[in-house]
Amino acid sequence: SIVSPDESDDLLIRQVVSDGEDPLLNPEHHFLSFKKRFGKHYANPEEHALRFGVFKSNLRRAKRHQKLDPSAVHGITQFADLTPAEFRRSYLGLRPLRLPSDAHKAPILPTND
Amino acid sequence: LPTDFDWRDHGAVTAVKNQGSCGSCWSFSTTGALEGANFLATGKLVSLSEQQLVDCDHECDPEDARSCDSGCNGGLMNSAFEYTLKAGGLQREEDYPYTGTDRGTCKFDKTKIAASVANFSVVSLDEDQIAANVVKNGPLAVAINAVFMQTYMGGVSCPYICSKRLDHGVLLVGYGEGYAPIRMKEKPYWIIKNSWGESWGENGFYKICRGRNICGVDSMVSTVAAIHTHSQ
Repeated sequence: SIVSPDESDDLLIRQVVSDGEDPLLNPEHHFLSFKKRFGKHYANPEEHALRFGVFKSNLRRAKRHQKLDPSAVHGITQFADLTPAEFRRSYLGLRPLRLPSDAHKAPILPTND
Repeated sequence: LPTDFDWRDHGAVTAVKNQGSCGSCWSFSTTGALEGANFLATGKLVSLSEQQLVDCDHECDPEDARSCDSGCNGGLMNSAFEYTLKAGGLQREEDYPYTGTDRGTCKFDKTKIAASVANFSVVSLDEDQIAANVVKNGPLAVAINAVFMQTYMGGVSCPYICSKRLDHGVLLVGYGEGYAPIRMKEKPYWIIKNSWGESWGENGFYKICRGRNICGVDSMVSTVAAIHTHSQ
């Protein structure tokens, strides 16, 4: 992590306790709740096993995100059975941008008073 | 500038939409910005058609002919504004409803245009300018790196590290300030409307902290102005 001098004071206190249950301790239960909540059905046992594996990996990922982003809440969303690549392919869709040199720039607005 | 501002409180933001399993985020960002601009121009909030963009907009990046708007395979808000300008405008959502696929043909009906683009511009990277533009011109089409959004459930997202590689199109509808217990101080944030349904995030919205171009949110910001058109 790179910390600039003006934000170093932000990092002095880090949460080291949690009163929430760690989903990693009981992934089967959380996968069952996830399937029920988001109406997920899988075609066959192989697909189910594959998705459960991805789900467990995403639980670890959510935990990592929580450590890196403590002021937000990270956890199980409707995308918890998708790999990052599947997520990008299906739900993101921004083409790379090369702004033309003649792009019309918005006029600078006054921001004082 | 006001210390906080939210276009949802002023009636310029339609209900959260759902793009489904289709990479059409760019079309939702585009319609959201034009819905807001059209509200400012006409005083009426009209939900606009993303499917028209998905089916009919194949506008290419003027600097790269291989990078063209391409339905569920992705697109760019600035190119979509260019298409809308050339086509004459966008139809209402109800006249050209969203299907979540790009396998259909273009069914654009020029006689049913509900909102038209007068012009559009890119806003500088300066956060005060972004805030001034959202207050003056309405919600802004912005791009972001969505890596933390896959697991986001609520709160103000302020990751210590986040790539600035832009991969998702969203709508900036306002800004605010909230107390961050972990940092023990008030932290300013942008309010972002997403297109993954109301069950994602905070009723479909995302809060990301302001101040240092987190996840590239300040990098590609576009403002649009609408002209009033009578729909038939």
